[in-house]
Amino acid sequence: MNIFRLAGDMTHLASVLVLLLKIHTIKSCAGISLKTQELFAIVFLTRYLDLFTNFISIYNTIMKLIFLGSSFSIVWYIRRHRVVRRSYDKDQDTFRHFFLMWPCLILAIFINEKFTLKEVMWTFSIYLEAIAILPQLVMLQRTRNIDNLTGQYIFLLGAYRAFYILNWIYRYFTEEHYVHWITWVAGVIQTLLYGDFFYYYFQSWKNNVKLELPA
Amino acid sequence: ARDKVAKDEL
Repeated sequence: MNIFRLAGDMTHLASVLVLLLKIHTIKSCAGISLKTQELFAIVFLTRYLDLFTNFISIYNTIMKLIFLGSSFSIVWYIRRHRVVRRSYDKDQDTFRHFFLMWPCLILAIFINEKFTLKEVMWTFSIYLEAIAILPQLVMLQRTRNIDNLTGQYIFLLGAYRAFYILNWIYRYFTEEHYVHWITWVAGVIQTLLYGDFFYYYFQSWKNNVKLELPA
Repeated sequence: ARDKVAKDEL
């Protein structure tokens, strides 16, 4: 464990907690894409298949349980909660996210480290995570309303993978085993996807104006 | 030699 990975995990944890707190306290999911949340739940499900079979550390297990639990409860809140679900704007959340999954699955079948079910599922989760934010970014462009918490959520989510890239660089130079190039490529693509959001987020923060995404 | 892939990350 190094400081970059810890910072990445804490930022990722903060992002899901910000979202969960927002939905739980104000009982609204306005501006939140259910499709992105469903994709994240699938990412954690397919990545943590070895949760009970492959013990790495207490920290690792607890964090996996938190990410699984939080992503599924966010999906439950938006789909099932009698108050929250009324604020879900499904006409704006139109990205056909299941279309996104097939290319990731096919790519994972052809490009992976080892052709075993667990490994293909893990690689699938890496590819899927890289593009899972797309429905949310599309929805933001459409609704143009970015309340502070949603803006912070997306910022933290983008920052976590940026910290992971620093972690991979650090591990490359300091450890004997390595992080697979698939993870590198997908992680860089994922962070780049947040690129324009980061740009507008910093602009709004610097000029102290409300966050606006161009149409 | 870089033998093992790191699989201890979240």
